[in-house]
Amino acid sequence: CSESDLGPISLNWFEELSAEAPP
Amino acid sequence: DVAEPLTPVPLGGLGEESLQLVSKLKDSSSSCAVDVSTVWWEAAGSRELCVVTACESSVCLWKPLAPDRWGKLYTWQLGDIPVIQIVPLPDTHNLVCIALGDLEIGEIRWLLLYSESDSFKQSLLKAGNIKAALGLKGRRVVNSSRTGQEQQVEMLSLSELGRSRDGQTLMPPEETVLAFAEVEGMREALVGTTAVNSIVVWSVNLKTGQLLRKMHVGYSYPASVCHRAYSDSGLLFVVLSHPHAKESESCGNPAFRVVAFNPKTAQSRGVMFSSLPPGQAGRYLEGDVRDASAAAVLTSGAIAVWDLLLGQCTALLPPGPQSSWALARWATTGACLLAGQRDGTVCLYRY
Repeated sequence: CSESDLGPISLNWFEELSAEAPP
Repeated sequence: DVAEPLTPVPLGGLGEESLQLVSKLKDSSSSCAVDVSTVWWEAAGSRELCVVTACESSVCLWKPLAPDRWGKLYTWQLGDIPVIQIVPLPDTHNLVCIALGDLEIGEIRWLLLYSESDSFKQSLLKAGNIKAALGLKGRRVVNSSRTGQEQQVEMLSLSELGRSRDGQTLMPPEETVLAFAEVEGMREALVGTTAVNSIVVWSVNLKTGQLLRKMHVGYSYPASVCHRAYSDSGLLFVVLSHPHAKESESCGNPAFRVVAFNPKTAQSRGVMFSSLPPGQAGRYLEGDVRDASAAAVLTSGAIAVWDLLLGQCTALLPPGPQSSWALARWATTGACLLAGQRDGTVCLYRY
């Protein structure tokens, strides 16, 4: 995870959002 | 029905040497080109890139006969409902879908092309009030449809023989989805643009069709249409077209824009503008994107081509003396632009 002017970014955004989203 | 061979002709002025006319296809029985696309045709162990042209009542398959010469291989006659769009299936051969309807899509049909068994079949894939449809890798078609207040977003899979297997329902956003784009390199990720100018991200696998994120594009560019999406360095880059964007001093008259979204925070930033070339009146009408190349028909009747990485117009096809341009599509492979005129002529340009 790193900081950018668009907020903290994650290379694994897809996996992380998939784990957070309701099934 | 054999297309005339042409010597490549460089254009004068902007785009000289970047677009060369290679072939011209004209279906003598049709008067108006509705859409044009390409499809791989595999027969007798060889694979050829064919051209598919659609007019309101029929769809034609054109096969290369010799370098720069094309012959019509087959014509599918359709019924009373007009063809309004070809829905190509990337990385698939001998199969193409079409959308039929009046103001909106009422049917999606698949067309099968197997010459060995003389199987040039057609069959219904989906019927309804369909707002958008896109062919995806792996012989899949995603579509959004509405019945009253309820929206359905559905992924349909086709087998090699075209028959539909079970569909998968994706979680719909509240607003209507008007366009889809695959996220390149991420088979399970799909994006869409909605009627209120949002980007929606789904996870599409065999088990779930989760809606992962909805992010607003911004108020400056209403009615954005997504054409291409890819993920890089933790950001989601989406190529959007802006059919209703207003001209501004800083950006001119924008046709395409590359926007970077951070899916973790839903924040976004414009990365690159591709505006109409100086001196071109009017606005963006419709277009197509492949890799870093974008092409669009302008209201002036011209076609403009841009390099999206540079944000620069690289070629301009002025309207012809007898007919203006109506369609601009990239071929599935290779640097080839398919340009359709109002009179039904389709020109192939090497780019």
